[in-house]
Amino acid sequence: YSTFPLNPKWKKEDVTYRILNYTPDMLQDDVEEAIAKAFQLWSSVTPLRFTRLYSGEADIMISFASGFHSDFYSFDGPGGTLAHAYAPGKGIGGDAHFDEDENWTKFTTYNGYNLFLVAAHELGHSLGLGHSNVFGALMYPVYMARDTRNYRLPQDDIDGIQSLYGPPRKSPAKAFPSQEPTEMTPTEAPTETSPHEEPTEMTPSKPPTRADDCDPHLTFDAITTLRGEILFFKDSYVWRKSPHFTGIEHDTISSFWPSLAAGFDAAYEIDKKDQVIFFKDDQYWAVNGYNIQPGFPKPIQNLGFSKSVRKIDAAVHDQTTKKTYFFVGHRYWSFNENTQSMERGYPRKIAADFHGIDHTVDAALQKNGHFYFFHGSKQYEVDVKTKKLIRTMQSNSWFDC
Amino acid sequence: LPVVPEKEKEDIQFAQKYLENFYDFKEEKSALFKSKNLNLMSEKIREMQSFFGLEVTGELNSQTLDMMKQPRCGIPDVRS
Repeated sequence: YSTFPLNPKWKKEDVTYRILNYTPDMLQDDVEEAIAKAFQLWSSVTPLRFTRLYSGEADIMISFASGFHSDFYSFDGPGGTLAHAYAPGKGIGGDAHFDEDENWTKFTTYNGYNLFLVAAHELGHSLGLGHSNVFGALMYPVYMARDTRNYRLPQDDIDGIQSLYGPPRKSPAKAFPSQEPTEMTPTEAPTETSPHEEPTEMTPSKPPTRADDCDPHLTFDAITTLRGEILFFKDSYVWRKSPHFTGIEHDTISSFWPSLAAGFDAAYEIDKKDQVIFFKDDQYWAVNGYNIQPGFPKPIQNLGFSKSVRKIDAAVHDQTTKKTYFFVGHRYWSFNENTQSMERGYPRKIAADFHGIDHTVDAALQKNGHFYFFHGSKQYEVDVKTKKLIRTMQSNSWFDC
Repeated sequence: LPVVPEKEKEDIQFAQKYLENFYDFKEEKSALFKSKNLNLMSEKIREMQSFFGLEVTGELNSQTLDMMKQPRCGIPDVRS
């Protein structure tokens, strides 16, 4: 890796950015998501925190332009130079410019340039990195098309940026800060992309390490489907099983949802809305992909629970009946997603309706016409229609152990 | 210029522009220093070849020209 002469860098951890304009090649949402993800790459390995502004002067001003665009480095039409950015500093310092004559894409294609990849590279410059001669590094000067679905920052780039800003703080995230609007004007509500929160006296000194896939004692906090994949959550870790790649992918929750880094009690997907609902303590969130929907978190009482219910053990959505089952202790509720209301006659005893399930449920999943109720290191496959127990398996049988 | 197969003038101008943009090559305008230009350019081609892990020859060969034509970031690779 390399840095700029005299090692210019931001002398603060709170860095702002603003997107001045957009490319007609992509949906505005996709441009914003690509740039937010690019910032997350860097915030996840440094103490830096990036907040988006919607007006006024930000540290890093991001824009699309063609040919001459009022700096000394005119763009050169399709191909050749794709973008450039300036080292940290006042005025144009930190700004990133993208050549509008290129075809910008959300995904890696053979006839366009992945905006997330190029933005991540340019933001490396905006933060003080120069080019790297390590082939495959993000800061390698030549564009290299690659799969970005589970893109990881190469070690050379991590070493480079940490030589300027150091590693991320050790304090784990405070559980779910309120995302109330800040005192800035509503148009400037910040979008936080860094997992950093103030340590509280409740936080454990050392976060637990991820258990092995085939650990016979492996248990889960929550499990959900998400766009055809299955995500298994334990503490701050995620095990991903996808039809698109073999084996199990390991991630941290913060790499998808930085402000929800501490983990979940329950989760379920409403596939028709492309929405996943996460539960932690007495709050719940709705997410679409990476994006947490505005207005969340909300108290679980909004769903119809009484104040005495402080947390949810597990949740599972039945796509055919459009009912969601919530499990708390030895009881469960049925929530009608169409009417957005709890069904009458609940809570009921789990064992009364699901024969053979006479214990609490840690996590629940619906897949292939079956429910899977997880309790400790065991899971129970139940027929969705008859609610009859079919068989018992190890909780981690999905990991091909 | 260093030993260059009979290439079209266009390739050489492209290479010269690339080295000016990204490797701090400054051409001596005065015709008196033609030979100096050649050495300087060859030196800059070496620097670029070394940066990209190409064979360091100082010659504007096809691998070097192919690398120069890759889409890339507009920030220089080296600077004085």
